[in-house]
Amino acid sequence: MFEARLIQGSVLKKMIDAIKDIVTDINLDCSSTGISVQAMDSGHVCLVLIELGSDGFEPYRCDRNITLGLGLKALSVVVRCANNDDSITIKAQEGTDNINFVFESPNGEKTSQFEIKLMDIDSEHLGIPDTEYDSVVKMPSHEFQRICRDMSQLGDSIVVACTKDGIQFSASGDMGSGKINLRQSSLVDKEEDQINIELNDPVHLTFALRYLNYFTKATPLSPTVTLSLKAESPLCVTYPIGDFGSMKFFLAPKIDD
Amino acid sequence: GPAQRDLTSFFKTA
Repeated sequence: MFEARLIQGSVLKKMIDAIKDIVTDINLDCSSTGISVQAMDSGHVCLVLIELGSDGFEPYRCDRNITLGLGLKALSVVVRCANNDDSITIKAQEGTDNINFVFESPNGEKTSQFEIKLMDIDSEHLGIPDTEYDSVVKMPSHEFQRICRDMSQLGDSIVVACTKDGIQFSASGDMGSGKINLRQSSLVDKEEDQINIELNDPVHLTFALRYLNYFTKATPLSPTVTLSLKAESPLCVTYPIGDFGSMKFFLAPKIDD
Repeated sequence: GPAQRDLTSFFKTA
């Protein structure tokens, strides 16, 4: 038996909105420690990794490791039927080919039940190596979203450069070019407004803006985002989910031949 | 311009 109740059901809605343009089907890998999802886009350019610890759910019960394959279209349709303040309970019995969703309003007056057929998803599971990054930059998530949106008006690619002076985003195209510099903040009122730059080595990488703009659909999940960069390596964009999980996007760089 | 890399060339299949 698998059962997990998320008090803030809106978190699930936001997670699905954040990935539905990148992947069509996902496997929920459920174990006693929590739920994880790994999925790649069809072009094998980016990967989504969701990790949710069991402590984010009340109750959480997973008697045996179970993989639940779901089509995002059906999942998206179902979760849209939940109100933002509803709790969402996910239930699956061993040996059945359905997953159940129960939505409960805060006062308990309204409950809704939905069932989705499980799918057998044959997905390639990648081993993500532990990486020591050249630079790790934490910034407000709306700022990152704005930069990606603005830069995509100029070109298809964005160059991200970290030096001791800060982080620079630049793009160019037929129309012209643009550069945005961010420096480490000194004094800010709210921690979530802070720009924090950890630099081990200067790094300079190019990425496709199309994917970054998909990743920023996760902005409603968290006020902050972390960009982890390493020369000639995939970028890791991390959105924390409360204090019990995270959504990470990995994007392969563009490299000169 | 630079060419888009495949993610699987960086991450091994588990």
